[in-house]
Amino acid sequence: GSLRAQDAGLQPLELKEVFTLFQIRYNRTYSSPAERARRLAIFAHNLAQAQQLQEEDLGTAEFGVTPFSDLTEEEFGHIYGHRTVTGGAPSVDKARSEERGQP
Amino acid sequence: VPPSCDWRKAAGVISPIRDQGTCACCWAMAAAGNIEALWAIKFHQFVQVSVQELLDCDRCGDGCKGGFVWDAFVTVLNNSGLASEKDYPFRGDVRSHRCLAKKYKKVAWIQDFMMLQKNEQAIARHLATHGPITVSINKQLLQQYQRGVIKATPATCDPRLVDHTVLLVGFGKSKAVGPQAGAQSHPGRSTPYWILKNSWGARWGENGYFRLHQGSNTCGITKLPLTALVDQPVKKHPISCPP
Repeated sequence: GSLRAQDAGLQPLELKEVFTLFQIRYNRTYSSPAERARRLAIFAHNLAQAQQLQEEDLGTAEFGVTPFSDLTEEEFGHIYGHRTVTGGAPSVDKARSEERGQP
Repeated sequence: VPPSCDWRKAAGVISPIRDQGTCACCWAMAAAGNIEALWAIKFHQFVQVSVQELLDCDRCGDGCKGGFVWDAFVTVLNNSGLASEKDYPFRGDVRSHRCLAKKYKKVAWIQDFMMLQKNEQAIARHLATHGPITVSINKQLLQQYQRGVIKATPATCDPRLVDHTVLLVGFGKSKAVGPQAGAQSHPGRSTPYWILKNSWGARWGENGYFRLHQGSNTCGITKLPLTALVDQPVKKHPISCPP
């Protein structure tokens, strides 16, 4: 089964177990024990974040462990996004012709 | 506009979920999904087009560092179509100077592309009557998303900051039975939602898909609705200006 947002309230030992399950499920290995500890801390932060999102969501969404739970927000944004659209993006409003007589 | 629409239920229209891996090519994968779906709807022929060709032949360079859907469509127009995924498979990297467009047979092409009106009713109408379209959204809630319908506010998901492109494949309504239903919604009241196809593999979200609330511009879904135009070529009669 899936790991849920309420896992964020787990005790430290349980959190490590959940993280181990995450590593197995998504086939994650880390280069050193220090790197694993860093990823565990990020994982814990993301679970807390998921719990907060769960509380804020106005729909029926469920947040929790995902394949991206060991990434920081910056890493996730860098890897999976595209260039942020700024004010220079084409706009149908701007492309519309003015009414007759208007400048 | 029908009460619900799900192009996944039409055989051979929606291609399998893609996985962009560590290449930020959501824009190319969404464009490919759009072309594949429209080609299947128009010609009743299932094709899978080459995302790698969109990356290698993109005029803007490194497509694994992001891009825009209109760049993908311009590439398709410039190359007179796209090769198949089978002939020109996805590698997840970019060789900008090794565009192999001329090497392979084209399996699909487009006439043009366009941006739709930026309102959810118009988007739903177009989706139901023409086929899937690409949309760009703010992806910040998707990192922790597992399932269900996301309903955000501008404070929790800024609709102005869109940074991820996906394929919109349908819409529907569900009963509000989630964890927040009692607090924020009337019990039993239906929740309208959009169905979106992501490109993060089938192990993410609802088998690779996710749902956003419909009617509240959740995460900026109305900001950049784009689609290719797939049709039979129309013979254009020359026009001339009277002397």
